[in-house]
Amino acid sequence: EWLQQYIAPFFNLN
Amino acid sequence: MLEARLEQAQILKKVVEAIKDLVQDCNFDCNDAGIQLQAMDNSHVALVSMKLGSEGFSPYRCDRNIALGINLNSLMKVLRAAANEDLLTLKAEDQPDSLNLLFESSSQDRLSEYDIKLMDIDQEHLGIPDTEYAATITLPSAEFQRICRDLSALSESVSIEANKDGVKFACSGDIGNGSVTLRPHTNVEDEDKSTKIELTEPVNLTFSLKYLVNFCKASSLSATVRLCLSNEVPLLVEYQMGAGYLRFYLAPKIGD
Repeated sequence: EWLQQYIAPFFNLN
Repeated sequence: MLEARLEQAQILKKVVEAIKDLVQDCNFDCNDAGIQLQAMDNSHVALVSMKLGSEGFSPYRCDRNIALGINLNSLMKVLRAAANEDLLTLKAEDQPDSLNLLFESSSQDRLSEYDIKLMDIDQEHLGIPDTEYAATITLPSAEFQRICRDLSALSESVSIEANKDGVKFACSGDIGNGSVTLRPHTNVEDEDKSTKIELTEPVNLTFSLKYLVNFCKASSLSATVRLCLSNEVPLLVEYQMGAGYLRFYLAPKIGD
């Protein structure tokens, strides 16, 4: 089972 | 006001074609340096960043910062009316309600003019920091597209493992598994067909193939693509254009 991470935290985006 | 003429409409056509399935609405931020775009995809796992520098236009004029809020499907409908080789001029007032697009055939015997309505999009343009990546791989864009397409037939995700010997794309699915390994080599006749690996430390990351296949729609923009990887940070997939770039960032997958 893979989990896809959100991109926002990597760039300090909301 | 903004007035920007591209020598070939196909540059903007290809950019919009490549990103319209990831992003629906976004701001084209115009200033004296050129036109930039930055948007997250609808599911917030990928980031698109595009720059068309002012030097890529002739002439280019932008007196003050203008954000053009555009629905990309609407823009594509209009851009389909332009031939690839047409001159394309973008015009907008300082506080525009619409964007004017003028297509001129190279023989100058046909002029087409369209206006598309703009929308207010609350979207901040944030500087993405320059990152030192552990591995940078430059390869033919068609090769990367083929690898992503072939492996996506077997699996939803691909691991990309780069070390000094080469880069290995591997996947595993219900029907079996597969891998493609590229070793660095130089094509002396055509530099664009070379595979180059710059490495400070080995990396191994897993990404969604659905997104990579989508990014590869930009392949016609550039003969080569650059993949930049560091462990536990988003992958950067970069297509260079004459006076700018189209970049995609994709967050890695993590094990459960």
